[in-house]
Amino acid sequence: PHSRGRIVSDKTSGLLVAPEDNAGELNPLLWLPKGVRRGYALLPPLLKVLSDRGPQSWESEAPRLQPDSRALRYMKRLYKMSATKEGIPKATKSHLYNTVRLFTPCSECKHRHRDLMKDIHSVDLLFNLDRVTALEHLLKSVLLYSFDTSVPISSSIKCTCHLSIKEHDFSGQVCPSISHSIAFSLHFEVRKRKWVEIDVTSFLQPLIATKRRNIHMAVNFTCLMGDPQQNTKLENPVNVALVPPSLLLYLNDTSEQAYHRWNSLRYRRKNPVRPRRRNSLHVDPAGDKEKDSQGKRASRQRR
Amino acid sequence: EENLKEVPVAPPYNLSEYFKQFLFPQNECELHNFRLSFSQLKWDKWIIAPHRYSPQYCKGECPRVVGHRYGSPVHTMVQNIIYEKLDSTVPRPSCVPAEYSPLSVLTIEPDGSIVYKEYEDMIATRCTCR
Repeated sequence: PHSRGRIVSDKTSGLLVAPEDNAGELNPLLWLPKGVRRGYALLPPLLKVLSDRGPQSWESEAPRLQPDSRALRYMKRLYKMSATKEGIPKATKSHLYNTVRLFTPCSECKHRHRDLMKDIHSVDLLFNLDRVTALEHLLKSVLLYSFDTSVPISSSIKCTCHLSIKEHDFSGQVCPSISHSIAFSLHFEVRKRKWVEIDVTSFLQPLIATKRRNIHMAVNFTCLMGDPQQNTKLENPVNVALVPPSLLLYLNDTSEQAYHRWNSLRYRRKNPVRPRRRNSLHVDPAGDKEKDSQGKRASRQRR
Repeated sequence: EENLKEVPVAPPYNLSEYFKQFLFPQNECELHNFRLSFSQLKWDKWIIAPHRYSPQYCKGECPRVVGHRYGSPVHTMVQNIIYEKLDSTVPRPSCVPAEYSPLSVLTIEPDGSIVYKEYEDMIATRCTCR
């Protein structure tokens, strides 16, 4: 594997070289197109450090922005759910994604207005998705809200969320105009962890599919305490949208370096180097159907 | 009785180790443990999890006849014969990893965003000769 992370000038293997690496030896047809080195710069950070430039150069780069502590807490919890103590992806997790990215908004335009009954929060958010690479394909996108401490635990809350995507018209104003929007209402119970995930996959899919680097959205959040199903009166506006939401992207990285859960399963089936353990915990990509088909196959063979 | 005379005397309490040297050849190709922590590399500022990483490594000599025990391809035996009979500048087969397991890593990106990613082939789990 160590040869995979590095561009080498190797005639026999036909690997390409970056133009400035002893290009004199190879004919120009084999040079990498200009700019690929920049793409190379977007290698996942771990591989970038493991590649030929080494950790020192990594530390000498621009200082790293520190993430929001809530966001960090959330991702640590996700890590514990997805990987064992040794850091190996849990085999029981049959999730399709092999990459999850959490972005906090990099700029906000806050509008806040209050009327008699409701406490309406409206905020413009700008997310910069530069770190998403061309080989990371979107599976799901979620707006992640966290409640502040003033909300009592296991209280019932009804919220209406108004989401709109903004396009910059080139008049240069800071808060651009609205292009398309969506409104939906949520009803949920505030649990101990106080996170609410709002699935906005279908809403953001067209933007992310067109590799949009900056996503500008306005989020209008209105929450009232009470449970409409049990006909309790909606009262007591809730102070929920003080912390702007983060954007969570579940992605499938198709690059060679990323772990492809299904490949390794297929590989194991094709080359059972060791006798297959009856009780091994196989992650079943096709669900129970597959077990049946295996059972049928065995009985057919027996017949 | 004569054989016994030749056998080296080992302290009784280490009998299992003593007999092991007759069962398994010494220094043969096998997987060795190696564990590091990212703080040793000063990477823990941006690698949030895992704290420790056990890549392991393969070390040892490759026996002449590797066969099914290592799952080595036939070419391995051919290379052995080339080394022994035709050209000793051709190296003997090497002891290398044959199977890996992935590793999940949680890192902070330069722009402050956080990424969870599962990397392929990060922990050697089995060795072979080839």
